[in-house]
Amino acid sequence: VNGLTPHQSQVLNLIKSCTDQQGVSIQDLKLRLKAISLASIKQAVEFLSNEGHIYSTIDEDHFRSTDND
Amino acid sequence: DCLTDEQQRRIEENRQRALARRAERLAQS
Repeated sequence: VNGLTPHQSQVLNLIKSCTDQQGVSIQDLKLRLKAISLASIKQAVEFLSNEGHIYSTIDEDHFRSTDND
Repeated sequence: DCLTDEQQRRIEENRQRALARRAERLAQS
Protein backbone atom coordinates (compact mmCIF):
# COMPACT_ATOMS: atom_id res chain seq x y z
CA VAL A 1 0.00 0.00 0.00
CA ASN A 2 2.61 2.54 1.11
CA GLY A 3 5.56 0.90 -0.63
CA LEU A 4 6.69 -0.90 2.52
CA THR A 5 7.10 -4.63 3.05
CA PRO A 6 4.90 -6.27 5.72
CA HIS A 7 7.85 -6.35 8.13
CA GLN A 8 8.67 -2.71 7.53
CA SER A 9 5.01 -1.77 8.07
CA GLN A 10 4.81 -3.69 11.34
CA VAL A 11 7.98 -2.08 12.66
CA LEU A 12 6.79 1.39 11.60
CA ASN A 13 3.36 0.90 13.19
CA LEU A 14 4.91 -0.09 16.51
CA ILE A 15 7.23 2.90 16.46
CA LYS A 16 4.30 5.17 15.56
CA SER A 17 2.25 3.88 18.49
CA CYS A 18 4.90 4.94 20.99
CA THR A 19 4.38 8.29 22.70
CA ASP A 20 7.57 8.32 24.80
CA GLN A 21 9.97 11.10 23.97
CA GLN A 22 12.87 8.69 23.78
CA GLY A 23 10.94 6.39 21.42
CA VAL A 24 11.11 2.61 21.09
CA SER A 25 14.29 0.57 21.49
CA ILE A 26 15.34 -2.20 19.13
CA GLN A 27 14.98 -4.57 22.11
CA ASP A 28 11.36 -3.48 22.66
CA LEU A 29 10.65 -4.04 18.96
CA LYS A 30 12.11 -7.54 19.17
CA LEU A 31 10.02 -8.36 22.27
CA ARG A 32 6.81 -7.20 20.59
CA LEU A 33 7.54 -8.67 17.14
CA LYS A 34 8.43 -12.21 18.14
CA ALA A 35 7.80 -13.59 14.66
CA ILE A 36 10.40 -11.33 13.05
CA SER A 37 14.13 -11.98 13.46
CA LEU A 38 16.36 -9.36 15.03
CA ALA A 39 18.27 -9.07 11.73
CA SER A 40 15.02 -8.34 9.85
CA ILE A 41 13.97 -5.77 12.44
CA LYS A 42 17.33 -4.00 12.15
CA GLN A 43 17.06 -4.06 8.35
CA ALA A 44 13.56 -2.57 8.50
CA VAL A 45 14.71 0.11 10.94
CA GLU A 46 17.61 1.04 8.66
CA PHE A 47 15.32 1.27 5.66
CA LEU A 48 12.72 3.35 7.51
CA SER A 49 15.44 5.64 8.80
CA ASN A 50 16.91 6.14 5.30
CA GLU A 51 13.44 6.96 3.99
CA GLY A 52 12.85 9.52 6.75
CA HIS A 53 9.94 7.63 8.35
CA ILE A 54 11.79 7.32 11.65
CA TYR A 55 14.77 8.91 13.42
CA SER A 56 17.03 7.97 16.29
CA THR A 57 16.58 9.72 19.62
CA ILE A 58 18.72 9.32 22.77
CA ASP A 59 21.06 6.84 21.07
CA GLU A 60 21.32 4.74 17.92
CA ASP A 61 19.06 2.13 19.50
CA HIS A 62 15.93 4.19 20.12
CA PHE A 63 13.58 5.46 17.40
CA ARG A 64 10.57 7.70 16.92
CA SER A 65 8.36 8.26 13.89
CA THR A 66 8.18 11.46 11.85
CA ASP A 67 4.68 10.51 10.67
CA ASN A 68 2.87 11.12 13.95
CA ASP A 69 4.21 14.45 15.13
CA ASP B 1 10.21 13.36 30.30
CA CYS B 2 13.50 13.31 32.20
CA LEU B 3 15.62 13.99 29.15
CA THR B 4 18.38 16.55 29.35
CA ASP B 5 18.36 19.72 27.22
CA GLU B 6 21.21 18.23 25.21
CA GLN B 7 19.23 15.05 24.50
CA GLN B 8 16.15 17.05 23.52
CA ARG B 9 18.24 19.20 21.18
CA ARG B 10 19.75 16.10 19.57
CA ILE B 11 16.33 14.48 19.14
CA GLU B 12 14.95 17.62 17.49
CA GLU B 13 17.94 17.79 15.12
CA ASN B 14 17.45 14.16 14.11
CA ARG B 15 13.74 14.78 13.60
CA GLN B 16 14.41 17.73 11.29
CA ARG B 17 16.92 15.69 9.29
CA ALA B 18 14.44 12.81 8.97
CA LEU B 19 11.67 15.17 7.83
CA ALA B 20 14.03 16.59 5.19
CA ARG B 21 14.88 13.05 3.99
CA ARG B 22 11.18 12.17 3.88
CA ALA B 23 10.40 15.25 1.78
CA GLU B 24 13.31 14.44 -0.55
CA ARG B 25 12.08 10.87 -1.06
CA LEU B 26 8.52 12.02 -1.73
CA ALA B 27 9.78 14.56 -4.27
CA GLN B 28 11.71 11.82 -6.09
CA SER B 29 8.74 9.49 -6.33
